[in-house]
Amino acid sequence: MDSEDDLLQKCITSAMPKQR
Amino acid sequence: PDSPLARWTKSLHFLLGDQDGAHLFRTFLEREKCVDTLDFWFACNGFRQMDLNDTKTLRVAKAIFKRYIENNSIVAKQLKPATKTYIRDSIKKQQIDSAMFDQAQTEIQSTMEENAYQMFLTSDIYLEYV
Repeated sequence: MDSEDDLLQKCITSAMPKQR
Repeated sequence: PDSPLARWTKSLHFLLGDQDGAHLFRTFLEREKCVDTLDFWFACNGFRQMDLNDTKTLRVAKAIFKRYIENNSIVAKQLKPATKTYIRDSIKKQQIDSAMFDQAQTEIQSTMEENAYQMFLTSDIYLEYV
């Protein structure tokens, strides 16, 4: 199971803009 | 049409919607020791996309609360007490809602627009990139 920190990091990364 | 770079100066929204813009702004905020405000802003967007039926979503809400709101971090300092109380209560009652961080995100965004974003547009990091 992912740690809370991992989950948070994934959440942040998922919202970041992708390549133009 | 405007280049992505020209759009960065139009609004924070355009800057953060562009990969290079978001990256450069993040570098600037790291230097200014307030990168947490940007990570929180992205975390709020990511949280809004999560499935409320997934048990991970409650864990992420708790993680956001613990990392940015419960403590005395720069994000916590910029939020209204009522906003923090609302989120604390929602988590305590396990009443998770996609919009539960919206108000907090709006408050952080306003502060960023008034301060960090304006400073960024005159910073050497930005000017050298341009």
